[in-house]
Amino acid sequence: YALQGSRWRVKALTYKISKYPKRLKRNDVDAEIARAFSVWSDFTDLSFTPKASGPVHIEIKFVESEHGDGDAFDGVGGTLAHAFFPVFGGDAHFDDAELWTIGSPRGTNLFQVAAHEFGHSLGLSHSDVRSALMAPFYRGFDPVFKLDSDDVLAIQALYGKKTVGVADRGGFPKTTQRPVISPPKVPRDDLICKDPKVDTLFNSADGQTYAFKGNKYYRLTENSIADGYPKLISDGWAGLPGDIDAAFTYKNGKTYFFKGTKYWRYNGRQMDGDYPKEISEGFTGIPDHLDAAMVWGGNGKIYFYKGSKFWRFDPLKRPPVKSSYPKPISNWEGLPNNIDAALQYTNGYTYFFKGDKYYRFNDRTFSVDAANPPFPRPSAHWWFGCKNVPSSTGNDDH
Amino acid sequence: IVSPNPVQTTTQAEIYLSQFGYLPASARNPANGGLLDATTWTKAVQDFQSFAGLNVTGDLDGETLELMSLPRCGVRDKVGFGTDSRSKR
Repeated sequence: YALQGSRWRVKALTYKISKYPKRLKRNDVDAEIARAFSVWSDFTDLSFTPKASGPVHIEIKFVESEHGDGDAFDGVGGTLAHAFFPVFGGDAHFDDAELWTIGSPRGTNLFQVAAHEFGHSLGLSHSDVRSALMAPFYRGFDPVFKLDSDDVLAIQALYGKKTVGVADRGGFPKTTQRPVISPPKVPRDDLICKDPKVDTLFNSADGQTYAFKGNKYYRLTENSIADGYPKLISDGWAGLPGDIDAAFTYKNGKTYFFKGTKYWRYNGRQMDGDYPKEISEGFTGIPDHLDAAMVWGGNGKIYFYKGSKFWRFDPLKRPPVKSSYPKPISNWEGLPNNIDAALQYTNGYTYFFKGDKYYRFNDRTFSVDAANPPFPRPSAHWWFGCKNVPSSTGNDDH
Repeated sequence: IVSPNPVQTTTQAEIYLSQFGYLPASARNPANGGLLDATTWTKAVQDFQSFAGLNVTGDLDGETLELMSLPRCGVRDKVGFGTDSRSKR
Protein backbone atom coordinates (compact mmCIF):
# COMPACT_ATOMS: atom_id res chain seq x y z
CA TYR A 1 0.00 0.00 0.00
CA ALA A 2 0.99 3.60 -0.31
CA LEU A 3 0.09 6.55 1.87
CA GLN A 4 -0.18 9.97 0.26
CA GLY A 5 1.14 11.79 3.31
CA SER A 6 -1.87 13.55 4.76
CA ARG A 7 -4.69 12.37 7.00
CA TRP A 8 -7.61 13.75 8.98
CA ARG A 9 -6.87 14.89 12.51
CA VAL A 10 -10.30 13.78 13.71
CA LYS A 11 -11.97 10.41 13.38
CA ALA A 12 -15.57 11.61 13.38
CA LEU A 13 -16.00 12.74 9.80
CA THR A 14 -19.04 14.13 8.02
CA TYR A 15 -20.08 13.98 4.39
CA LYS A 16 -22.68 15.34 2.04
CA ILE A 17 -23.85 14.31 -1.42
CA SER A 18 -24.25 17.69 -3.06
CA LYS A 19 -25.13 16.38 -6.51
CA TYR A 20 -26.76 13.00 -7.08
CA PRO A 21 -26.39 10.78 -10.16
CA LYS A 22 -29.08 11.17 -12.75
CA ARG A 23 -29.92 7.49 -13.17
CA LEU A 24 -30.22 6.23 -9.58
CA LYS A 25 -32.68 6.83 -6.77
CA ARG A 26 -31.47 9.10 -4.01
CA ASN A 27 -32.24 6.63 -1.24
CA ASP A 28 -30.30 3.91 -3.03
CA VAL A 29 -27.33 6.20 -3.50
CA ASP A 30 -27.43 7.23 0.16
CA ALA A 31 -27.34 3.60 1.21
CA GLU A 32 -24.49 2.66 -1.14
CA ILE A 33 -22.38 5.64 -0.12
CA ALA A 34 -22.89 4.81 3.56
CA ARG A 35 -21.94 1.21 2.85
CA ALA A 36 -18.80 2.35 1.02
CA PHE A 37 -17.73 4.43 4.01
CA SER A 38 -18.32 1.48 6.33
CA VAL A 39 -15.65 -0.45 4.44
CA TRP A 40 -13.17 1.80 6.21
CA SER A 41 -14.98 2.30 9.52
CA ASP A 42 -15.21 -1.48 9.97
CA PHE A 43 -11.46 -1.65 10.57
CA THR A 44 -10.80 1.67 12.32
CA ASP A 45 -12.47 3.99 14.80
CA LEU A 46 -13.40 6.33 11.97
CA SER A 47 -17.07 7.29 11.77
CA PHE A 48 -18.90 8.89 8.87
CA THR A 49 -22.05 10.90 9.42
CA PRO A 50 -24.17 12.20 6.55
CA LYS A 51 -25.30 15.81 6.64
CA ALA A 52 -27.88 17.42 4.40
CA SER A 53 -26.39 20.89 4.54
CA GLY A 54 -23.65 23.01 6.00
CA PRO A 55 -19.93 22.41 5.90
CA VAL A 56 -18.70 18.83 5.85
CA HIS A 57 -15.37 17.08 5.63
CA ILE A 58 -16.07 15.12 2.44
CA GLU A 59 -18.30 16.50 -0.28
CA ILE A 60 -19.51 14.04 -2.91
CA LYS A 61 -20.89 14.90 -6.32
CA PHE A 62 -21.73 13.23 -9.60
CA VAL A 63 -20.68 15.45 -12.47
CA GLU A 64 -19.67 15.24 -16.13
CA SER A 65 -16.73 16.49 -18.20
CA GLU A 66 -15.20 19.75 -16.92
CA HIS A 67 -16.61 20.37 -13.46
CA GLY A 68 -14.49 23.07 -11.91
CA ASP A 69 -11.38 21.40 -10.59
CA GLY A 70 -9.37 21.39 -13.82
CA ASP A 71 -9.51 17.61 -14.11
CA ALA A 72 -12.31 16.98 -16.60
CA PHE A 73 -14.03 13.60 -16.85
CA ASP A 74 -13.82 11.74 -20.13
CA GLY A 75 -17.25 10.19 -20.70
CA VAL A 76 -18.06 6.48 -20.55
CA GLY A 77 -15.08 4.30 -19.61
CA GLY A 78 -11.59 5.62 -19.01
CA THR A 79 -11.59 7.58 -15.79
CA LEU A 80 -14.52 6.72 -13.54
CA ALA A 81 -13.98 9.04 -10.60
CA HIS A 82 -11.37 10.88 -8.62
CA ALA A 83 -10.98 12.13 -5.09
CA PHE A 84 -8.81 14.56 -3.21
CA PHE A 85 -6.49 13.61 -0.40
CA PRO A 86 -7.22 15.09 3.04
CA VAL A 87 -4.72 17.90 2.55
CA PHE A 88 -6.67 18.97 -0.54
CA GLY A 89 -10.09 18.67 1.09
CA GLY A 90 -11.11 15.03 0.70
CA ASP A 91 -13.91 15.61 -1.82
CA ALA A 92 -14.95 12.79 -4.17
CA HIS A 93 -16.20 13.32 -7.73
CA PHE A 94 -17.86 10.63 -9.85
CA ASP A 95 -18.22 10.81 -13.62
CA ASP A 96 -21.96 10.85 -14.18
CA ALA A 97 -21.49 9.79 -17.78
CA GLU A 98 -20.84 6.30 -16.40
CA LEU A 99 -23.71 3.88 -15.97
CA TRP A 100 -23.60 3.66 -12.18
CA THR A 101 -25.28 0.52 -10.90
CA ILE A 102 -26.01 -1.15 -7.58
CA GLY A 103 -25.63 -4.90 -7.09
CA SER A 104 -25.49 -5.63 -10.79
CA PRO A 105 -22.78 -6.88 -13.13
CA ARG A 106 -23.98 -4.32 -15.67
CA GLY A 107 -22.47 -0.86 -15.75
CA THR A 108 -20.05 0.32 -13.08
CA ASN A 109 -20.57 -0.68 -9.48
CA LEU A 110 -21.09 2.42 -7.37
CA PHE A 111 -20.21 0.81 -4.05
CA GLN A 112 -16.82 -0.50 -5.18
CA VAL A 113 -15.74 2.73 -6.85
CA ALA A 114 -17.00 4.86 -3.95
CA ALA A 115 -15.16 2.73 -1.40
CA HIS A 116 -11.98 3.14 -3.46
CA GLU A 117 -12.39 6.91 -3.81
CA PHE A 118 -13.05 7.32 -0.10
CA GLY A 119 -9.73 5.58 0.46
CA HIS A 120 -8.15 8.58 -1.29
CA SER A 121 -10.34 10.95 0.74
CA LEU A 122 -8.80 9.38 3.85
CA GLY A 123 -5.19 9.59 2.64
CA LEU A 124 -4.47 6.38 0.75
CA SER A 125 -2.69 6.40 -2.60
CA HIS A 126 -2.91 3.62 -5.17
CA SER A 127 -1.59 0.23 -4.17
CA ASP A 128 0.41 -2.03 -6.46
CA VAL A 129 -1.31 -5.06 -4.95
CA ARG A 130 -3.76 -6.04 -7.65
CA SER A 131 -6.24 -7.60 -5.22
CA ALA A 132 -6.36 -4.46 -3.07
CA LEU A 133 -9.34 -2.13 -3.19
CA MET A 134 -6.82 0.70 -3.62
CA ALA A 135 -5.44 -0.77 -6.84
CA PRO A 136 -6.35 1.80 -9.51
CA PHE A 137 -8.10 -0.47 -12.00
CA TYR A 138 -11.81 -1.24 -11.98
CA ARG A 139 -12.11 -5.01 -11.79
CA GLY A 140 -15.79 -5.43 -12.62
CA PHE A 141 -18.64 -6.19 -10.28
CA ASP A 142 -17.51 -8.21 -7.28
CA PRO A 143 -20.54 -9.84 -5.64
CA VAL A 144 -18.52 -10.93 -2.59
CA PHE A 145 -16.63 -7.79 -1.66
CA LYS A 146 -13.92 -8.20 0.92
CA LEU A 147 -11.39 -5.60 1.89
CA ASP A 148 -7.88 -6.84 1.15
CA SER A 149 -5.38 -7.16 3.97
CA ASP A 150 -3.24 -4.61 2.13
CA ASP A 151 -6.05 -2.04 2.48
CA VAL A 152 -6.60 -2.93 6.12
CA LEU A 153 -2.94 -2.41 6.93
CA ALA A 154 -2.97 0.87 4.99
CA ILE A 155 -5.95 2.45 6.71
CA GLN A 156 -4.80 1.23 10.13
CA ALA A 157 -1.40 2.76 9.49
CA LEU A 158 -3.17 6.12 9.30
CA TYR A 159 -5.97 5.79 11.85
CA GLY A 160 -5.09 2.79 14.03
CA LYS A 161 -6.97 -0.41 14.63
CA LYS A 162 -10.61 -0.53 15.61
CA THR A 163 -10.93 -0.51 19.38
CA VAL A 164 -14.68 -1.03 19.67
CA GLY A 165 -16.86 -3.62 17.92
CA VAL A 166 -15.62 -6.13 15.39
CA ALA A 167 -15.35 -6.22 11.65
CA ASP A 168 -18.58 -7.79 10.49
CA ARG A 169 -18.17 -7.65 6.74
CA GLY A 170 -16.42 -10.96 6.40
CA GLY A 171 -13.11 -9.27 5.81
CA PHE A 172 -9.81 -10.03 7.34
CA PRO A 173 -9.50 -10.19 11.11
CA LYS A 174 -8.52 -7.10 12.98
CA THR A 175 -5.22 -8.56 14.05
CA THR A 176 -3.06 -9.15 11.03
CA GLN A 177 0.42 -9.47 12.41
CA ARG A 178 1.64 -13.00 11.75
CA PRO A 179 4.41 -14.25 13.99
CA VAL A 180 6.92 -12.48 11.81
CA ILE A 181 8.02 -10.55 14.84
CA SER A 182 6.19 -11.69 17.93
CA PRO A 183 7.18 -14.91 19.67
CA PRO A 184 4.58 -17.52 20.57
CA LYS A 185 2.62 -16.76 23.71
CA VAL A 186 0.83 -20.07 24.23
CA PRO A 187 3.15 -23.05 24.32
CA ARG A 188 1.88 -26.27 22.81
CA ASP A 189 2.86 -29.85 22.86
CA ASP A 190 1.05 -32.07 20.43
CA LEU A 191 1.45 -33.96 17.20
CA ILE A 192 2.21 -30.97 14.99
CA CYS A 193 5.04 -29.95 17.31
CA LYS A 194 6.69 -33.34 16.98
CA ASP A 195 6.26 -33.32 13.21
CA PRO A 196 5.57 -29.79 11.90
CA LYS A 197 5.39 -30.80 8.22
CA VAL A 198 1.93 -29.89 6.90
CA ASP A 199 -0.02 -30.90 3.81
CA THR A 200 -1.47 -27.48 3.07
CA LEU A 201 -2.34 -24.11 4.59
CA PHE A 202 -5.01 -21.71 3.40
CA ASN A 203 -7.11 -18.74 4.44
CA SER A 204 -10.85 -19.23 4.53
CA ALA A 205 -13.25 -16.63 3.19
CA ASP A 206 -13.98 -15.45 6.73
CA GLY A 207 -10.32 -14.70 7.35
CA GLN A 208 -9.31 -17.76 9.37
CA THR A 209 -6.09 -19.59 8.60
CA TYR A 210 -6.12 -23.38 8.61
CA ALA A 211 -3.36 -26.00 8.42
CA PHE A 212 -4.18 -29.49 7.17
CA LYS A 213 -2.10 -32.47 8.17
CA GLY A 214 -3.18 -36.03 7.41
CA ASN A 215 -6.82 -36.40 8.35
CA LYS A 216 -6.72 -33.53 10.86
CA TYR A 217 -6.87 -29.76 10.64
CA TYR A 218 -5.74 -26.91 12.88
CA ARG A 219 -7.02 -23.37 13.10
CA LEU A 220 -4.16 -20.96 13.57
CA THR A 221 -4.27 -17.96 15.86
CA GLU A 222 -1.93 -15.00 15.77
CA ASN A 223 0.88 -16.93 17.39
CA SER A 224 -0.22 -20.48 17.83
CA ILE A 225 -3.01 -23.00 17.36
CA ALA A 226 -6.51 -22.34 18.61
CA ASP A 227 -7.77 -24.31 21.58
CA GLY A 228 -9.64 -27.48 20.76
CA TYR A 229 -7.55 -28.39 17.73
CA PRO A 230 -6.71 -30.57 15.88
CA LYS A 231 -10.07 -31.73 14.58
CA LEU A 232 -10.99 -34.21 11.89
CA ILE A 233 -11.13 -32.78 8.37
CA SER A 234 -14.19 -34.93 7.71
CA ASP A 235 -15.97 -33.18 10.59
CA GLY A 236 -15.06 -29.70 9.37
CA TRP A 237 -15.59 -30.16 5.63
CA ALA A 238 -18.07 -32.98 5.08
CA GLY A 239 -17.07 -35.13 2.12
CA LEU A 240 -13.46 -33.97 1.99
CA PRO A 241 -10.76 -36.64 2.37
CA GLY A 242 -7.52 -36.36 4.33
CA ASP A 243 -4.02 -36.00 2.92
CA ILE A 244 -4.92 -32.96 0.83
CA ASP A 245 -2.22 -31.80 -1.59
CA ALA A 246 -3.09 -28.12 -1.92
CA ALA A 247 -5.81 -25.57 -1.18
CA PHE A 248 -6.66 -21.92 -1.66
CA THR A 249 -9.61 -19.57 -1.32
CA TYR A 250 -10.30 -17.52 -4.41
CA LYS A 251 -11.70 -14.00 -4.49
CA ASN A 252 -15.15 -15.46 -5.21
CA GLY A 253 -15.06 -16.62 -1.58
CA LYS A 254 -14.91 -20.31 -2.49
CA THR A 255 -12.24 -22.67 -1.25
CA TYR A 256 -10.68 -25.23 -3.59
CA PHE A 257 -9.00 -28.41 -2.36
CA PHE A 258 -6.74 -30.60 -4.49
CA LYS A 259 -5.75 -34.22 -4.00
CA GLY A 260 -4.26 -36.55 -6.59
CA THR A 261 -6.15 -36.04 -9.85
CA LYS A 262 -9.22 -34.45 -8.28
CA TYR A 263 -10.42 -31.23 -6.73
CA TRP A 264 -13.29 -30.16 -4.48
CA ARG A 265 -14.98 -26.76 -4.20
CA TYR A 266 -16.53 -25.55 -0.94
CA ASN A 267 -18.56 -22.52 -0.09
CA GLY A 268 -17.52 -22.07 3.52
CA ARG A 269 -17.93 -25.54 5.02
CA GLN A 270 -20.50 -26.71 2.44
CA MET A 271 -19.50 -28.64 -0.66
CA ASP A 272 -20.45 -26.36 -3.56
CA GLY A 273 -22.03 -28.85 -5.97
CA ASP A 274 -21.14 -32.26 -7.26
CA TYR A 275 -17.52 -32.95 -6.30
CA PRO A 276 -14.83 -34.21 -6.66
CA LYS A 277 -14.05 -33.31 -10.27
CA GLU A 278 -10.96 -33.90 -12.34
CA ILE A 279 -8.24 -31.24 -12.12
CA SER A 280 -7.74 -31.63 -15.86
CA GLU A 281 -11.33 -30.52 -16.42
CA GLY A 282 -11.63 -27.62 -13.98
CA PHE A 283 -8.05 -26.39 -14.15
CA THR A 284 -6.91 -26.98 -17.70
CA GLY A 285 -3.15 -26.90 -17.96
CA ILE A 286 -2.51 -27.68 -14.30
CA PRO A 287 -0.93 -31.04 -13.44
CA ASP A 288 -2.27 -33.67 -11.04
CA HIS A 289 -0.62 -34.53 -7.72
CA LEU A 290 0.23 -30.94 -6.81
CA ASP A 291 2.55 -29.80 -4.06
CA ALA A 292 0.96 -26.44 -3.27
CA ALA A 293 -1.31 -23.69 -4.55
CA MET A 294 -2.07 -20.10 -3.62
CA VAL A 295 -3.61 -16.88 -4.84
CA TRP A 296 -0.73 -14.45 -5.06
CA GLY A 297 -1.47 -10.95 -3.83
CA GLY A 298 0.98 -9.52 -6.33
CA ASN A 299 -1.49 -9.97 -9.18
CA GLY A 300 -4.49 -11.91 -7.84
CA LYS A 301 -3.71 -14.92 -10.02
CA ILE A 302 -3.53 -18.54 -8.90
CA TYR A 303 -0.15 -20.22 -8.69
CA PHE A 304 0.36 -23.98 -8.56
CA TYR A 305 3.60 -25.67 -7.53
CA LYS A 306 4.85 -29.17 -8.21
CA GLY A 307 8.38 -30.47 -7.98
CA SER A 308 10.71 -27.92 -9.47
CA LYS A 309 8.05 -26.10 -11.51
CA PHE A 310 5.19 -23.67 -11.10
CA TRP A 311 2.19 -22.70 -13.19
CA ARG A 312 0.21 -19.44 -13.27
CA PHE A 313 -3.53 -19.84 -13.73
CA ASP A 314 -5.75 -16.93 -14.73
CA PRO A 315 -9.43 -17.95 -14.89
CA LEU A 316 -10.24 -14.88 -16.97
CA LYS A 317 -7.87 -15.81 -19.80
CA ARG A 318 -8.18 -18.37 -22.59
CA PRO A 319 -6.19 -20.48 -22.20
CA PRO A 320 -5.93 -19.90 -18.46
CA VAL A 321 -2.32 -21.11 -18.43
CA LYS A 322 0.04 -19.43 -20.89
CA SER A 323 2.20 -21.57 -23.11
CA SER A 324 5.27 -20.19 -21.38
CA TYR A 325 4.41 -22.26 -18.30
CA PRO A 326 5.53 -24.24 -16.39
CA LYS A 327 8.51 -22.20 -15.23
CA PRO A 328 11.22 -23.15 -12.73
CA ILE A 329 10.58 -22.45 -9.07
CA SER A 330 14.09 -21.01 -9.00
CA ASN A 331 12.48 -17.90 -10.55
CA TRP A 332 11.21 -17.29 -7.00
CA GLU A 333 14.57 -16.32 -5.60
CA GLY A 334 15.47 -18.28 -2.48
CA LEU A 335 12.68 -20.84 -2.66
CA PRO A 336 13.44 -24.57 -2.70
CA ASN A 337 11.80 -27.15 -4.95
CA ASN A 338 9.21 -29.63 -3.68
CA ILE A 339 7.44 -27.26 -1.31
CA ASP A 340 4.59 -28.56 0.85
CA ALA A 341 2.35 -25.51 1.12
CA ALA A 342 2.03 -21.89 0.07
CA LEU A 343 -0.04 -19.18 1.69
CA GLN A 344 -0.77 -15.51 1.19
CA TYR A 345 -1.19 -14.51 4.81
CA THR A 346 -3.36 -11.71 6.09
CA ASN A 347 -0.33 -9.49 6.76
CA GLY A 348 0.34 -9.35 3.03
CA TYR A 349 3.40 -11.58 3.00
CA THR A 350 3.58 -14.82 1.07
CA TYR A 351 4.79 -17.87 2.96
CA PHE A 352 6.09 -21.16 1.66
CA PHE A 353 6.44 -24.28 3.77
CA LYS A 354 8.70 -27.25 3.27
CA GLY A 355 9.27 -29.96 5.83
CA ASP A 356 9.56 -28.42 9.26
CA LYS A 357 10.55 -24.99 7.96
CA TYR A 358 8.99 -22.00 6.25
CA TYR A 359 10.14 -19.12 4.04
CA ARG A 360 8.78 -15.58 3.95
CA PHE A 361 8.67 -14.21 0.45
CA ASN A 362 8.86 -10.49 -0.23
CA ASP A 363 6.56 -9.64 -3.12
CA ARG A 364 8.33 -6.35 -3.76
CA THR A 365 11.90 -7.62 -4.01
CA PHE A 366 10.59 -10.91 -5.39
CA SER A 367 12.90 -12.91 -3.20
CA VAL A 368 12.91 -14.63 0.16
CA ASP A 369 13.24 -11.95 2.81
CA ALA A 370 16.60 -11.22 4.35
CA ALA A 371 15.88 -11.19 8.08
CA ASN A 372 17.28 -12.13 11.43
CA PRO A 373 16.83 -14.90 12.29
CA PRO A 374 17.11 -15.84 8.66
CA PHE A 375 14.66 -17.80 6.57
CA PRO A 376 13.89 -20.64 6.51
CA ARG A 377 12.71 -20.66 10.08
CA PRO A 378 11.18 -23.52 12.06
CA SER A 379 7.41 -23.62 11.58
CA ALA A 380 6.87 -25.22 14.98
CA HIS A 381 8.08 -22.15 16.87
CA TRP A 382 6.78 -19.37 14.65
CA TRP A 383 3.48 -20.77 13.40
CA PHE A 384 2.33 -23.48 15.78
CA GLY A 385 3.47 -22.02 19.10
CA CYS A 386 5.40 -25.11 20.14
CA LYS A 387 7.58 -24.88 23.25
CA ASN A 388 11.09 -26.19 23.61
CA VAL A 389 11.78 -25.93 19.89
CA PRO A 390 14.40 -23.77 18.20
CA SER A 391 13.39 -20.40 16.80
CA SER A 392 15.98 -20.42 14.05
CA THR A 393 17.69 -22.88 11.80
CA GLY A 394 20.94 -20.98 11.45
CA ASN A 395 23.91 -20.48 13.74
CA ASP A 396 23.17 -16.89 14.59
CA ASP A 397 22.94 -15.71 18.18
CA HIS A 398 19.37 -14.51 18.05
CA ILE B 1 -14.85 -5.42 -18.86
CA VAL B 2 -15.19 -3.88 -22.30
CA SER B 3 -13.46 -0.56 -22.68
CA PRO B 4 -15.19 1.97 -24.93
CA ASN B 5 -11.90 3.86 -25.23
CA PRO B 6 -9.10 1.31 -25.60
CA VAL B 7 -5.48 2.43 -25.51
CA GLN B 8 -4.12 1.15 -28.80
CA THR B 9 -1.41 3.50 -30.00
CA THR B 10 1.89 4.76 -28.66
CA THR B 11 0.46 8.26 -28.53
CA GLN B 12 -2.50 7.12 -26.45
CA ALA B 13 -0.14 5.21 -24.18
CA GLU B 14 2.02 8.31 -23.77
CA ILE B 15 -1.01 10.35 -22.76
CA TYR B 16 -1.97 7.63 -20.31
CA LEU B 17 1.50 7.44 -18.77
CA SER B 18 1.61 11.22 -18.44
CA GLN B 19 -1.87 11.41 -16.96
CA PHE B 20 -1.14 8.89 -14.25
CA GLY B 21 2.31 10.10 -13.24
CA TYR B 22 4.71 7.81 -15.06
CA LEU B 23 5.97 10.46 -17.47
CA PRO B 24 6.81 13.94 -16.23
CA ALA B 25 5.37 16.88 -18.14
CA SER B 26 8.92 17.80 -19.11
CA ALA B 27 9.66 14.39 -20.62
CA ARG B 28 9.66 15.76 -24.15
CA ASN B 29 12.97 17.40 -24.87
CA PRO B 30 12.57 20.77 -26.67
CA ALA B 31 16.24 20.65 -27.65
CA ASN B 32 15.58 17.45 -29.50
CA GLY B 33 12.57 18.42 -31.60
CA GLY B 34 10.22 17.67 -28.73
CA LEU B 35 11.04 13.98 -28.97
CA LEU B 36 10.74 11.68 -26.03
CA ASP B 37 14.00 10.14 -24.92
CA ALA B 38 13.92 6.38 -25.47
CA THR B 39 15.28 5.66 -22.00
CA THR B 40 12.64 7.84 -20.38
CA TRP B 41 9.93 6.11 -22.38
CA THR B 42 11.11 2.60 -21.57
CA LYS B 43 11.47 3.49 -17.91
CA ALA B 44 7.92 4.84 -17.84
CA VAL B 45 6.52 1.69 -19.45
CA GLN B 46 8.55 -0.47 -17.06
CA ASP B 47 7.34 1.50 -14.06
CA PHE B 48 3.75 1.04 -15.14
CA GLN B 49 4.25 -2.68 -15.79
CA SER B 50 5.91 -3.11 -12.41
CA PHE B 51 3.17 -1.22 -10.62
CA ALA B 52 0.45 -3.16 -12.43
CA GLY B 53 2.00 -6.58 -11.75
CA LEU B 54 2.80 -7.29 -15.41
CA ASN B 55 5.97 -8.77 -16.81
CA VAL B 56 8.42 -5.87 -16.83
CA THR B 57 9.64 -5.71 -20.41
CA GLY B 58 9.58 -2.02 -21.23
CA ASP B 59 7.71 -2.95 -24.40
CA LEU B 60 4.23 -1.71 -25.08
CA ASP B 61 2.88 -5.24 -25.48
CA GLY B 62 -0.70 -6.41 -25.72
CA GLU B 63 -1.06 -7.15 -22.04
CA THR B 64 0.15 -3.66 -21.14
CA LEU B 65 -2.23 -1.97 -23.59
CA GLU B 66 -5.06 -4.16 -22.31
CA LEU B 67 -4.49 -3.01 -18.76
CA MET B 68 -4.18 0.61 -19.82
CA SER B 69 -7.59 0.25 -21.47
CA LEU B 70 -9.34 -0.78 -18.26
CA PRO B 71 -11.65 1.73 -16.62
CA ARG B 72 -9.87 3.15 -13.61
CA CYS B 73 -9.59 5.80 -10.95
CA GLY B 74 -8.44 9.20 -12.15
CA VAL B 75 -5.98 9.77 -9.32
CA ARG B 76 -2.32 9.42 -10.29
CA ASP B 77 -0.49 6.21 -9.45
CA LYS B 78 2.81 7.97 -8.99
CA VAL B 79 3.21 11.33 -7.37
CA GLY B 80 6.16 13.65 -7.50
CA PHE B 81 6.27 14.70 -11.13
CA GLY B 82 5.59 18.34 -11.94
CA THR B 83 2.45 19.95 -10.65
CA ASP B 84 0.80 17.12 -8.82
CA SER B 85 -0.93 19.35 -6.35
CA ARG B 86 -4.43 19.23 -7.76
CA SER B 87 -5.79 21.70 -5.26
CA LYS B 88 -9.50 22.02 -4.73
CA ARG B 89 -11.06 25.26 -5.86
